[in-house]
Amino acid sequence: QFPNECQLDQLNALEPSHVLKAEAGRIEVWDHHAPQLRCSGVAFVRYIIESKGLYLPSFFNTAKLSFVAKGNGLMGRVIPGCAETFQDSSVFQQGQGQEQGQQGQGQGQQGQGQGQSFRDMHQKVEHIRSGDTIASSPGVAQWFFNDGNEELVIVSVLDLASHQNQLDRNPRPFYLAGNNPQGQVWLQGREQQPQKNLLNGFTPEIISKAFKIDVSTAQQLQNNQDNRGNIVRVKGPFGVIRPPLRSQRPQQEEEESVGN
Amino acid sequence: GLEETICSARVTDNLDDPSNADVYKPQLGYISILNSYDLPILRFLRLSALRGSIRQNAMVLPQWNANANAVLYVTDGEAELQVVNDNGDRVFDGQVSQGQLIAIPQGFSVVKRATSDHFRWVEFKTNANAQINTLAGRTSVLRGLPLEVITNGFQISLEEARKVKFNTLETTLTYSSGPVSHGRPR
Repeated sequence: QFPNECQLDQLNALEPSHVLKAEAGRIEVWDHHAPQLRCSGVAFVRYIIESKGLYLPSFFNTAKLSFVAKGNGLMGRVIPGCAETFQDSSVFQQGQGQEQGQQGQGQGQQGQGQGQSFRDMHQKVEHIRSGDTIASSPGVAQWFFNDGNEELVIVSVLDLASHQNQLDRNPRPFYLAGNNPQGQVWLQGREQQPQKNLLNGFTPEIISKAFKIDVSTAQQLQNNQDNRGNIVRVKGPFGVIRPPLRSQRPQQEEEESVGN
Repeated sequence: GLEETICSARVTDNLDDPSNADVYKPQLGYISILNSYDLPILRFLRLSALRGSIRQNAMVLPQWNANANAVLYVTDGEAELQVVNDNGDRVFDGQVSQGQLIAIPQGFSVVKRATSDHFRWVEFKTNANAQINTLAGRTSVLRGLPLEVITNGFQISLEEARKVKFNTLETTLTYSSGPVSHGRPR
């Protein structure tokens, strides 16, 4: 903090100062240099995700606490070291699964061993709804998807003064996918540059070696021609494995719990 | 009470002993981590260290420090490094060699590939339990994402997404031959 940063003689209600438009929504950023936010050491962001909009995976340089102000959807995180505990049902049909497993092997899922077959496996995905408060650690990738019909509005505070922020007092999102043609307009010196995803910074050769894929696929991962922004529209089904919604629990299960 | 805590506290640990390796591939090398679980006093310092020793053409898969800055000092040999910042720009693309130092800020992704017989380095991290996240590999962030997020995010086919997600079975060290660096940062 600079000296006298909290010498505030007047407070005022703040509106967002920057809007990042994207294919399926927008991200509104409050100016974190505003005196009262600077004194508080926080930045504030509002995500407005349209129906079928996917906010692409990103992580930040500091702790973040979010609140779902409106709508409902899905939220996924990828925490280092956690297993992909969400697997699709074909894994659980053991006998049948075995046959499929062999078959599965043939479909290029080499090296899975044990002959298991599956459509997908990934880390935990949760339903989020209005009122939910979501904690995010620095460096942990997170994505949101609006599977409802109304807008999904999420507001977040980023604690720039936290000791967990090892960088400067600026909110710095790192995107794993996508491309933001407008750039990090809230950062001085970045207004004119598009913000690309992390893979874009590596040479395609490195990416192809790291992922063991061909160079053309590696180049696709760099989203060079992509102008959709950080919230993209999902066309067609979004077949992410998800638990049933609380209200969808089987009737019998609920009666049992009442009996107890 | 002090003599039972601070005075008798262990303050040293050796990182050059491969038998303590946390990551080990006989053909490629090893990586040892020293954090506050290994050396409790680091909790007070809020610092940790990492020691790496890899052979030629071994590559440390692209990764980022989730909760720490890192300062990498080369003790032996040479390696090619690429570092990418929050804007997706490559801010370092070149060789590092013995005696040199490079800082890798929190969140910046880095890939290392040994170009000499042995590349050895020590990394000091500004968190007592520094966590890394990898971009590729069996415990990577891409592996943890649903296929639909990958297909929609990168606009690639389901089949390509499967390859991106599952082809690399290693977690940290892999083999990588041939040049991967293109000189100056973009």
